[in-house]
Amino acid sequence: YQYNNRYAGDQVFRITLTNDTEVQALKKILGLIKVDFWQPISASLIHSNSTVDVHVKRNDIQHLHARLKLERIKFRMLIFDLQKEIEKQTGYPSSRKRR
Amino acid sequence: SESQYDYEVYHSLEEIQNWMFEMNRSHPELVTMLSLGKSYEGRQLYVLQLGKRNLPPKKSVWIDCGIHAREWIGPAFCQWFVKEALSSYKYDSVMTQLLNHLDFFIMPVFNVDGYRFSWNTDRFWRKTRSKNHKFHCRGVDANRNWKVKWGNVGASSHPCDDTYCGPFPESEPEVKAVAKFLRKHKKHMKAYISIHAYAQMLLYPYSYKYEPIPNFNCVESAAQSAVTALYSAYGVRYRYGPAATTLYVSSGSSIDWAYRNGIPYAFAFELRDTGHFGFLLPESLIKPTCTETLKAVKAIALGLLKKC
Repeated sequence: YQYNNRYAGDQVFRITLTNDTEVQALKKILGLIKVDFWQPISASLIHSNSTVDVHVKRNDIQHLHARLKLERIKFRMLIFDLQKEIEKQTGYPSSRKRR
Repeated sequence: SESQYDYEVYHSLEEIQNWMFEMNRSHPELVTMLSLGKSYEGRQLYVLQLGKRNLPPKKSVWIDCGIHAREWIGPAFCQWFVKEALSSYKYDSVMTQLLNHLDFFIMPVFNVDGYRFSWNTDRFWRKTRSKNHKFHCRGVDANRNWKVKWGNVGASSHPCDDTYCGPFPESEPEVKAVAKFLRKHKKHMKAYISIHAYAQMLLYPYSYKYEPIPNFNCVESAAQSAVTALYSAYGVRYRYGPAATTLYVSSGSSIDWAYRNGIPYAFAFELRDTGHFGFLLPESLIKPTCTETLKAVKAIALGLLKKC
């Protein structure tokens, strides 16, 4: 596996914010869970009527899922399994040789 | 060799650098390879100068790719641009005109240490790889490290943040080397273009404030013609406008620095996509993404040959 399979089970959430209450709630949630911001690049840039893409480690997925549900914040999965997507992006060296 | 090089896959830093040597070797009439200095980890900062050799010095365009390590489509585009420029010289009238009247300075991998780290260790690394003697976190956001409103809004002063601006402006040898080169060539440098991902936008100054730039009309029309050209390829729509209002406010960015240092046209492309694959844009999308972006860059460059 590429990167020693470190991204297996990690996911990318797309969270949709419609008002400032949700913005504050999400900032609070993301203050507790270590995520990798994809877009925007930091929590300080989160604003209402926008989407937030975050890379979530597999051990934090349930927690983030539950908290978003609790706060009734809309979200969907952009990438279900990051490791698989990484393998697909460049194909493993052996497939490259095949190419 | 050149004919076997696959521009529709992502390449390691070593492959890209070997490819640059090959481009320099096989196109002596149009290509010169430069090194601007060394990165934090001691890697060469290579640039390819493209353009017909003639005197006096010509108007110049700078294109850098890969300021943020995980945005792999950037380096892929820089290589695509060089390949298309060289293969279509004398066959495509526009590219022939551009290479006869402009010099292009292409930096396929700005953040060489970060790219290598993203290729081998952490796919989603963004920053450089400099060390901070007080914190265990490494790296500076090379697009927050330029001496323009440095360390201000939209940048972080915490070394562990992804938007860390660094201990001082141009603290990163990569940024310092490019800034020094652009300062040296300032007289002839008419456009600065920086390739990023993902948002599908074409941004121009300012990032750090909402005030419009003095030559707003000319820059806006150049941006409009660029995104129109881009759209003509596959119908992909890019938003365009001042970075502060179109994306978000941030300080210490390269396009603001370039503009404030006298380069009249400064753009940052945020290439595909808008989040479906994000940084993991598949290799199957390298060709369409680079084809449409090339049209946009040619439109911007052509605009430099006309009066605005």
